[in-house]
Amino acid sequence: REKFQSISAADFFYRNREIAGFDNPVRATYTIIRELVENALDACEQYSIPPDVRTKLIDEGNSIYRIRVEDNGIGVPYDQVPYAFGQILFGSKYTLRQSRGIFGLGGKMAVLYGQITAHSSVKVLSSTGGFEKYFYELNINVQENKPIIRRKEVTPNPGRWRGTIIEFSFEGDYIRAKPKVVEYFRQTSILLPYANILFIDPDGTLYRFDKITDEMPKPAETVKPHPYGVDLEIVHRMINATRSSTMVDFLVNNFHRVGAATAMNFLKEAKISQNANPRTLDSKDLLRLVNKMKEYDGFQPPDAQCLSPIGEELLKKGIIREFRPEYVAVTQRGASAYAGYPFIVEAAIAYGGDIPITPQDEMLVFRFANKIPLLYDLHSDVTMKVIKKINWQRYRLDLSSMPLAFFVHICATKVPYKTVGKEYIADRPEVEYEIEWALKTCARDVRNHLAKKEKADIVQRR
Amino acid sequence: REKFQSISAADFFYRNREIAGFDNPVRATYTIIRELVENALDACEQYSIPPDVRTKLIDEGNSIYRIRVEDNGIGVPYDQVPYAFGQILFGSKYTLRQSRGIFGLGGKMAVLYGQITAHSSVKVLSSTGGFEKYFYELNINVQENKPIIRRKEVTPNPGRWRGTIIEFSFEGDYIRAKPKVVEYFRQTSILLPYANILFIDPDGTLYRFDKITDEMPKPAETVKPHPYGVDLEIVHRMINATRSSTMVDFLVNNFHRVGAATAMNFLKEAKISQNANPRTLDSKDLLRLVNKMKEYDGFQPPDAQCLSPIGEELLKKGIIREFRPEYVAVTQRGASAYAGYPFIVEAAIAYGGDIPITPQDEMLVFRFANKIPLLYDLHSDVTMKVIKKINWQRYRLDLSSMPLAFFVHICATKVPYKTVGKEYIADRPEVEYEIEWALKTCARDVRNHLAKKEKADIVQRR
Ligand SMILES: Nc1ncnc2c1ncn2[C@@H]1O[C@H](COP(=O)(O)OP(=O)(O)OP(=O)(O)O)[C@@H](O)[C@H]1O
Ligand SMILES: Nc1ncnc2c1ncn2[C@@H]1O[C@H](COP(=O)(O)OP(=O)(O)OP(=O)(O)O)[C@@H](O)[C@H]1O
Ligand SMILES: [Mg+2]
Ligand SMILES: [Mg+2]
Repeated sequence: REKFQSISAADFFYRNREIAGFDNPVRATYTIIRELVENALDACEQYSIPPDVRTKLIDEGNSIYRIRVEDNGIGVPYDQVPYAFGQILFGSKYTLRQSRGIFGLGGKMAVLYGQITAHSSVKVLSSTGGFEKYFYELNINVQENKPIIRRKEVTPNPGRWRGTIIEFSFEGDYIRAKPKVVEYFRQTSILLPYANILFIDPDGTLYRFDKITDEMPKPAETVKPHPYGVDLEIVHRMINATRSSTMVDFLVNNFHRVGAATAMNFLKEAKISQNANPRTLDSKDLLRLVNKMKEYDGFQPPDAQCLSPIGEELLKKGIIREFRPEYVAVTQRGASAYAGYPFIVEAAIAYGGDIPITPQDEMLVFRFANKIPLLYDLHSDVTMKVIKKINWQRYRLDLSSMPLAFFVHICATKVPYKTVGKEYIADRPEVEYEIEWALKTCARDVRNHLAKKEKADIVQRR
Repeated sequence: REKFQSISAADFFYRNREIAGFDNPVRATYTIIRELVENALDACEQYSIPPDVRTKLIDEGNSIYRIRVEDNGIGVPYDQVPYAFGQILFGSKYTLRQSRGIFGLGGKMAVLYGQITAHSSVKVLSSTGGFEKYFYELNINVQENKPIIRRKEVTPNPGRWRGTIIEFSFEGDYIRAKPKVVEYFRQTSILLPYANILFIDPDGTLYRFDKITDEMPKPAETVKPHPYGVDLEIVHRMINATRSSTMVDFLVNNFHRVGAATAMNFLKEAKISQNANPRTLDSKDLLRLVNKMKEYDGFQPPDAQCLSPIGEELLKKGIIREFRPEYVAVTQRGASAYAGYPFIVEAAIAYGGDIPITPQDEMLVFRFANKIPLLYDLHSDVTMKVIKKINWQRYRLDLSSMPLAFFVHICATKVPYKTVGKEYIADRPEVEYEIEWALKTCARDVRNHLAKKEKADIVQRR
């Protein structure tokens, strides 16, 4: 009576693409640019390559646009290209390390959108800097979620070029999307004073953000899971894959910052034998292990090697370049964690210069997550919740009469996005707490500057 | 250098479960109950079975709860049970017909959450009313996205019982989730005056909503896609599956409300030969076909047989039972469509009775989509956007001083949810328009009632 069927992950995201940010041609134009530029920036920063990302959007008429993004990043290995761009839920960012990408979905959704609205295939040219470079023309077989290789060419790479060029057409609406697209590039460059970012739009306008420093943040390193982030599924997988024959070895080899002494202490408290073979634990033991792990307070907190914050100096440089403010207060909080996932909040408040005075309900708030600018759903976001909560008068900051701009950057191994389209961030209490303290620290700093300035003015007038 | 991997759909939703409404134990408690009850109600209504759905939530201590939902619905066929409850992206609601379920995900996410937080497997007892009933104990193999059958028993079904019972444990927080959970049952019953709904909570409190009528809306029927909702992927699949050997037959057999005459006329305008074999169309032809289909104005609009609105009478009954208002204005708009997907808006405004006077920023707004109560993200939802836009003073309705309650129900073959957790609805212009007109119609109706009443009072006083 009921007709049962299973569908592939590609079919699911094809049918429900508005959930991934592809609601309509305006939003799709923005999302496509965002997804491709973020892939390019990840490919550079992960390997300490000063990013050089060039985006071109051409109007082909009939609402069809052609997008081309070129980067000087690490490139995509020859045999992975078809899957990287043609199979949904495939990628290299499923590890515990900060990166813009996390779902293994974004680039493919962009390609899929071009395929269904403009019958376009995607052209990818890439090289990892070796003797050859390779070109692919691909489509996605949606029902089976696998790539369709239309064309494949391997050519010599005498210049040892390394990078990726991706190009395809799609149905868009640049006229309506333009303000958000331009703002996306502008905000991206605020956090990346060490990157060359170029955008040529369909009107031929060149938007260019040249780097002003060679200094880059240290890249994030992949870490093992932290005990506080554990659940039964993770532990099951670890046990199935482990070669450790004792529980102490198992814990030391599989978890972040767990040494032999800590492991032995913990196992004693969890009443699990230190020499037991992990594979002999029954489901009662496993449940007790997981629950005890989450509450044992003898574990070292997660450290920040898996994160790559911008840093106070670079953040300041980026803000100064864009706004030339009279004063910028920046702060980077220490590493914190929610559910075992480490994160760091960086914040800034800038005053004066090119910053306009805005009405209180139109405050200038710039939000970033893993260096991705968030331009939608401000009022659902945790940052806005915190800003509304803070009593700014305590810091003698009058939001309605002073030229102020607020910046909040959250970097995490797992950003608590509420949506697949990465629009805004859920309000985790630990994250909320860190944002609040970061902003208050900056507020105090700005207040002190304004107080000094006021004093100096008074002295001067006498 | 980069480590590439693909993950299953189950692994994706396991890693990103907050995107499906499983952020934390409080929200999970609500979402689990919601998903199971919605499955039960669909199983009844789709087959005109007056629903009898009984939910029990037991506190097992240590934040672990056991949920049990029993229904008298159509049951799940023997061979489909493992996939229906153990394979993500599997179900019977992938068709073009109104139902609460659409993703093939909800029930499984609930089971998965119980599996990872409480090591629970799911117990399912079901029968489609035949000679046998069958019991399964299942888990989900997350990495491979397939069911693990722990136990399976087929037993005689002498009473020809038909229905489904599902039971498992999970880590929850009923104390915090309680207000939303109770509200969910209450709002569900408002739209279902023909259903018996029962909920026994961990404190032993019985919430009971008995039916007050036997009259049910006619179930929705599956329809073919409408030309306005077409895209290249859909057309490709139709062509691959079709046995039609001419374009006229192909259109008539594959699309909703397209007759031979309309098909011939359309093909002439699209400059595609009427006798061409669909499989001979090249990609240029297909793109022209799809684009022309979307703009050809000679197609009949989608009709409403694939929808199942509550109807003005039943909606009124449900509101009266719950609020005993002095007056209820209800309206059902005609069928409309967005992107080829038909939808109908039903709305009501109730005045007086048990309805309290609420401050304007805390208005009583009840939102429903395919009969699912939406209890989150009111301010991001399209309904709130419309309510804020309407000039209520024109209808002499003072929201801050009158006891008013607003009800909006959208039924569609594809509700434009913004999230996998079905929290709120995107603002499609066609939907916005329909909600606006429905509410204004009700507002006028209430205003007329109040004007009459005022007149009668004046006459009486003389
Ligand atoms: N420009 C590029 N340079 C190098 N590798 C790339 C590039 N673009 C994509 N890739 C590779 O392809 C993979 C898939 O990209 P995709 O955007 O689909 O998913 P993701 O970036 O991993 O996650 P998300 O969905 O969050 O964006 C990436 O993980 C990366 O390994
Ligand atoms: N109580 C039930 N009675 C009958 N069939 C059921 C019941 N619960 C689940 N099913 C079947 O199992 C399938 C999968 O349910 P699941 O909740 O995972 O997805 P869905 O309801 O199709 O979509 P959604 O993710 O939107 O809820 C359903 O499509 C239905 O066919
Ligand atoms: Mg990506
Ligand atoms: Mg369901």
